Amino acid sequence: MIGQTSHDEL
Amino acid sequence: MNIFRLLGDMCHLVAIIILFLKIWRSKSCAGISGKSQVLFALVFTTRYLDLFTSFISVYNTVMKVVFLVLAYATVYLIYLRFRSTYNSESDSFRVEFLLVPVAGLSFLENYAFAPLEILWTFSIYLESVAILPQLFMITKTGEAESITTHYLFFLGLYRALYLANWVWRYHTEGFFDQIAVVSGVVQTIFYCDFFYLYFTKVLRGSGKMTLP
Repeated sequence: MIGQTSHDEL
Repeated sequence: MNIFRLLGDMCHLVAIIILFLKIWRSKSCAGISGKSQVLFALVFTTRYLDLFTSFISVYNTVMKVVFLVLAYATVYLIYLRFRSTYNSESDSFRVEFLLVPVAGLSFLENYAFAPLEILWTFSIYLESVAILPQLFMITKTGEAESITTHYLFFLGLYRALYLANWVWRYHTEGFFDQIAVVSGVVQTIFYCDFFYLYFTKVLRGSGKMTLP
């Protein structure tokens, strides 16, 4: 999913 | 979460702790680029603002706080506590040559033109070049203490493991973060030269790394 704006990585 | 990302985060934590303890115990930041450490503190600050807006997991929150605290504590040691041991004349990389293009690019190439998203993009681009002042300083002085090379090894390894994490996530959950992946590849490429020297010099027990 390109372009997601929730980032779950450090 | 997958093993590559967990190992990557642990390598990142180990790297930051190695550097902090080295400075703290030797009471000296000789050979360490304060500029790179300031850039890393800036990377964490601009990336972890979502600490206040979204909760992902206890692990995520705890690690973000730990990284922020250790990054600022390291900058404090270099520029305040042990500033008399800081080699500012060797730490001469022009960071504005990094900050301006990175800031410009984060406005041009991002997932959403929103403040938090642009700051996150800025932190991703900045992290890929933040180590350059440190690598430049080592080429300038022509050597690095072995503890500093271990710090750089784990720091380089962390993002290389993240590349494996992105391959894994792409194949298992269709996840693909183009900005993070491209920046991560660039970041890891910057370490290749160092990795070669690390494996051929430091791990052969020659202790200090002296550049040819």
